[in-house]
Amino acid sequence: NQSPPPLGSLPAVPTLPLLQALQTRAPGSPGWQVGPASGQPLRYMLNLYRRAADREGRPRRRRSLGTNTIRLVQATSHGGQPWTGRWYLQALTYHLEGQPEAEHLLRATVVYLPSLSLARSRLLCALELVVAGEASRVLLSPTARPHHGWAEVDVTPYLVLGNSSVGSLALRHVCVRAGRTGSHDTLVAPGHPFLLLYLNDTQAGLAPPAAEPHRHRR
Amino acid sequence: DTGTLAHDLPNYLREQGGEKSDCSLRPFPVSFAQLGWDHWIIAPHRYNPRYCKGTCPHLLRYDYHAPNHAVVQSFVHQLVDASVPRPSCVPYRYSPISVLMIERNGGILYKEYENMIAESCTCR
Repeated sequence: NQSPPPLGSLPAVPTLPLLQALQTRAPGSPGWQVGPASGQPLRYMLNLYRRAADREGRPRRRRSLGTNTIRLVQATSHGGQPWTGRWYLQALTYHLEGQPEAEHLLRATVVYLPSLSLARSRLLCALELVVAGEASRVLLSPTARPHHGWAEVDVTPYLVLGNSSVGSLALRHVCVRAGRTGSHDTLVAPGHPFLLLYLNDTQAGLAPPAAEPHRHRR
Repeated sequence: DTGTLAHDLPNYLREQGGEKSDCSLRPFPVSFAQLGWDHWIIAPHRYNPRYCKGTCPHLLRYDYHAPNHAVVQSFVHQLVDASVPRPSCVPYRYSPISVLMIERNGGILYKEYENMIAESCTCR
């Protein structure tokens, strides 16, 4: 029944390995504004977490996800008016720079909603991969339908070219409003598709670096 | 002299006030809200690494998975030289923990950190 120590009394560098490992990721002072991780991406990852781990945070089954690290990368859009009549078109870029070296890419998928119901119509969506600038585009078809109407497209081959990985991925999110002509729905922009990187972190089991001074062999 | 040791074990336990003094797992919950990290650690809400504490009995039972050396050290402490300490009560098995967190650039990261929760104790 010890009362929790006042925060001020916590050591500057927490001694628990997990806290040390997490601190290296801490986004800075508590006043740091939380990034725009909300809405669909957050709900998707929370569902993924609840399937993979219990309330104490212990993974339910060994490697049920097939990997120990999954990163959701949000898209940046290029601005401009995406609606033209019934058509919605949004150019998106996913930035992949700065991935930690210890995290090796196993698989990459883009997750999106192929169909959204509006009040009086429906939005049907697809993805196009933009290759070599705008020179050519490849229509991406879903490779899996995990749950709750989501669709996944495997884009691993487009991220790993030979032995190197690309710095960004460019897509076009194309939707068309299907429904009776003249039915006027408010123009609701669909959420941006998000990129999931399935990574193997080879350092997930290590204690923080420099835990012990190097001892000379006698 | 193992016979005499086995003979006085129940008394020894009673002296120590019962089972709890034996080497065993203890809870140590840390809430991320206490650390002021709950604005970027989405799940779990708390982390309970647990720890091992207690006295290693003279006779190390099989469920402690104690190595042979620990058995020898316990005898040395009891029968030869009390300045040699008894084996220590330390974690034996660990389990990983999964953490869901928001990254600086607004991404969301699911990561499993190995060996972060003590699951059982041993004497060694």
